[in-house]
Amino acid sequence: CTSLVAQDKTGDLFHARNLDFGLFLGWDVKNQTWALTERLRPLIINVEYQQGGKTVAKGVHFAGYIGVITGMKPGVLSLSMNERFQLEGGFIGIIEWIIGQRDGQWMGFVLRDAVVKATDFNSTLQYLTSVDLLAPGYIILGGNSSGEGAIITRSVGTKADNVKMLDPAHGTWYLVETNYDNWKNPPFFDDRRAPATKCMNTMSQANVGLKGIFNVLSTKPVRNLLTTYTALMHVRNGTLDTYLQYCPQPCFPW
Amino acid sequence: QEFPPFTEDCRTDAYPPPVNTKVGTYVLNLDQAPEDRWTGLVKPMADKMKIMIQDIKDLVGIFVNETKAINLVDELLAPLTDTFPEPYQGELRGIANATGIPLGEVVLYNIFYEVFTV
Repeated sequence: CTSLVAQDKTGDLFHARNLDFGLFLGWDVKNQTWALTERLRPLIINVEYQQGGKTVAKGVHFAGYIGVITGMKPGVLSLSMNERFQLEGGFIGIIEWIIGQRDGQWMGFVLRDAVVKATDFNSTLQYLTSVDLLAPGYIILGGNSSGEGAIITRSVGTKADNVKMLDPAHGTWYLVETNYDNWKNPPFFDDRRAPATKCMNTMSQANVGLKGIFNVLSTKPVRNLLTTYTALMHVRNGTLDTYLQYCPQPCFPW
Repeated sequence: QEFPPFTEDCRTDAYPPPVNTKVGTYVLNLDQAPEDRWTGLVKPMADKMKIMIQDIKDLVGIFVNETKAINLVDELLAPLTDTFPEPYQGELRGIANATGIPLGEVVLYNIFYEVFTV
């Protein structure tokens, strides 16, 4: 996955993500595609959460998956979650849950609660930094006011390994997160951060907007054979638009 | 970006994307009972969900005895539903009822992130 939060020169925030999924889960030799990725694409749907006839949140779902990994509360915040691979990852959390040790919470449920119940950026940031999780992950958060953007690097349990904040006053007008710790170099065989960074810099802050960010996320290898969709979120306007993504060959497999 | 043809220069022409790639919207009414609120979405998509889950079963079957693995999923994961907070356990039951997909498999699909991070 690749997630981006960017602030334009007026202080307006945009949040977008590519969802890549299905690595090593079946390779279609004939079509040169990942089998599960192709199966997931037709299940993608935007969901508008309504209560009392009013929209309280929006999310991008796979039909039948009730957790949130991409979502927003109009006028308040947006979030996305990128996978973090760790040996002591979610598998141990599941076993602990099965044997009755249930302190942790499931990622999709936590994020859905966070986005539906969100009142403001800072309290949600605080909550997602310390909530007890069953699996690690990178949680990317965007708000509604200048400087409200963060990448929370989460481990299992209550530990946040790192919180990187947007800091436009000191030149950090965007944040990029893929599937690796942002304070370390990504592996040479899966570096989507450098191309995304290069394209964000080429675009420049003057051109931040849904168009520019979509172009960045559509550039190979940021877009790759695992990419199922690109979601574009604009909290201030309350819009969440999702587009299916395909990557015609030649295209990198991840 | 040093390895063409798999990489390309920063694109400036991808937006706007083709209209037929735009995803539709489903309204989830939180005032409805958890068991009912996803039915309108998952019932018409049940076949696609079953195909996707069958793919996972086929994949599992390459490594372990598929029947045993699926029995384990049904026996172990279906009762797990009772341990989830509301409204999630009600919603999972509603999806299983609406689609005819065994509850254990619906649970597996919904905790796949936790499984996959390893």
